[in-house]
Parts: sequence; structure tokens; C-alpha cells
Amino acid sequence: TLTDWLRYQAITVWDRIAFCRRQPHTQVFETTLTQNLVFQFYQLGKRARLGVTVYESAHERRNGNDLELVFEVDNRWLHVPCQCKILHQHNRYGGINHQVQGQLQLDLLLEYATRTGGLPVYLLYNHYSDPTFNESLSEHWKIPIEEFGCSFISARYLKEQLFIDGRIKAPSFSDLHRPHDQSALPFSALTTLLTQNGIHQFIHRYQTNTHPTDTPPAVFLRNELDIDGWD
Amino acid sequence: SFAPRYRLVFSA
Repeated sequence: TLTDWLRYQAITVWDRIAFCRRQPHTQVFETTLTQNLVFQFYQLGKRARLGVTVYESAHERRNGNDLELVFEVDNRWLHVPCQCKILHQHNRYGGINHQVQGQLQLDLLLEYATRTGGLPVYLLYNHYSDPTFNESLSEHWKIPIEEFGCSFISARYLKEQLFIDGRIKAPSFSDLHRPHDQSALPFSALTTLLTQNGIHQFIHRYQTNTHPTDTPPAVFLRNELDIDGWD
Repeated sequence: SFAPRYRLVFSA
């Protein structure tokens, strides 16, 4: 199932980062993890014949690796624009402060989501080695800690967490994965929430879990989905 | 501005 696949991808990311952290000369970059995820997703659609499709932007200038997840349930479509960030060795999501031409990348994602009616999220690539923290998180969710190798969190909530005493400070794994309502969700929760609760319940649950004042995202019909400029 | 390169569509 898609849920099994999401679990497997998350565990692979967790182990991949762990592997690289053990080796002094081995590195892993978030772009590599994202490219692997895109390819694995394509491969899943091709080989397992689950309902998944990969589109690539036809615009040549788009040479980054940003993602947009789109969920279809009962002919309703929800856009989830997404930026990916890896947890650095010193246990901070250092890339969350990243600026593009003087603007926070996070703000550009929020603007895009407001303009297109999407639900903006950050996809986090994690490995964390505090056994006490990991055990309590794992027990709370009743899943192996490795399934937090990929997790996602509301970009709007993240924006609020970014400023401490008026200054930007990159959050840590434990900052974003505390077992409370606004915390990050494991990657596999994307489909369990969708398939068990339907798209509107998903949005409701997501917002309750992450940020209650999120602007409600638009839900599109198939013929409203913008397909121009996508191969 | 934000411009996604990949769109991953999941159909439940």
C-alpha cells in the first residue's frame, strides 16, 4: 500500500542519514534525498500500479528540487506545496533560514500557497540520536522511531516558531517533534489521514494538529487542476 | 518566487 511505501521511505532516510553521520567523509544532501524520493515515487507508480503519477515542470528555469504533493480523494484535489529540509549534524534545521534574493524561502512558499490555494508544508529529513527522546516519541505515536525519517509540518506554524526574541533561530528535531497538537506528523500519516477520513477531514485534522488559524486551502475538481506547463 | 519542479499526485 501507499502507506507501507511512505513508511519504508521514511525508514530509508533515517538509516541513510545515520550511515553518513557515522562516516567522517560521507555526506548526504537534501537534494539527493528529494531526488531519490521522486524517483522511488515514479518507480512505485510504474511497478506497483498504485494510483501515483509524477509530473515535472516544463519550465526550464525551474532548476530547484521543490515539490508539490497533490492528493486526490473522491475526485477532489488538494495541493500541498512543499519544501524539503534535512536535520543537520548539530541537530538544527539550518536550511530553514535560507534566503533567496533577500527573502525567506519560507515566505515564498507561504505566498505561493496563498496564491494557489494550497496547504504549505515542510518535509523534514531526520535522524536523531537521543535514545530517551526517541523512545518517548515512538511510544506516543506507537510506531518505530525510524518512521520519523520523513515527517511534515505546517509551514505557517513553522514560521511562528522561527523567531525567538525577534531573531531567527533554526529549530531542532525535538522543537518540532514534541507530542503535542502542532507538532510534525510522520510521513505515513499523509495517507492514513486521507484514506480514513476523506479530504475535508484531512484538512480539518491537519489544521487542528498543526496550526488552527491556517487559511483553509482550496479543494479543486479534476477539470480545475492546472496542468499547463507540466510534463 | 516558489516554483515547484515536481508534482507528485497520490490518488486514494
